[in-house]
Amino acid sequence: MNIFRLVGDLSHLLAILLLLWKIWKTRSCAGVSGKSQIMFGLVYITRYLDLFTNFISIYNTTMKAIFIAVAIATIYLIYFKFKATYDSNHDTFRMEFLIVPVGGLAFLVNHDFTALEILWTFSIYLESVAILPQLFMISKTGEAETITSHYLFALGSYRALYIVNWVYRYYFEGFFDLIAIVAGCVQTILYCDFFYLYVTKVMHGKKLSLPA
Amino acid sequence: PLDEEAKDEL
Repeated sequence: MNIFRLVGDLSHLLAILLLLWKIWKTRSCAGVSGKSQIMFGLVYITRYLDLFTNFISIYNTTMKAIFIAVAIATIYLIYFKFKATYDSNHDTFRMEFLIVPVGGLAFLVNHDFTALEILWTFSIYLESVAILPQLFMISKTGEAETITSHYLFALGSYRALYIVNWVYRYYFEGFFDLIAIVAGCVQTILYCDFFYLYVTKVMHGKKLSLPA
Repeated sequence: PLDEEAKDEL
């Protein structure tokens, strides 16, 4: 464990708790892409299948359990409890256009052709594009609530910090995982446009609105 | 290929 990965994990935890809190407090999931949340749920479930079989540390097990629980709770709030506030007209990104290619790629490019490894690879590839429906929804509505933009900033920062963690681990531990690194770079690059808007607008107290 | 402990990241 290194500081970059720890701060990255905490940023990730902050992001998903922020979103859950926003939906619960405002009793509305307006502006939130349910499709992205479903894909994040899939990411955690396929990645943390070894939750009960492969004990790494208390921290590792606890965080995995929290991520899965919060993801399921968020999906529940969006599609059940506050279903009336779900903006399905703007959440129209076709998930199958992401899940099918990612599933195929996981079969073709992986470290080990075993079920667990292919599911882990699928999870890594899916996570890199899971935010697309959310970014697409914001581009369609032309704006995002400030709390939603904080959620996105924390979520994007987590994987950016993981990239720094991978550089650190390469130089100090000689460890690297090309699949995670390439997918992590793609994932972070997808946030660049948002990061620019966040820094130039939200940090100056303005609302995040995309140029019409 | 990476050994098993490599999957220590979230």
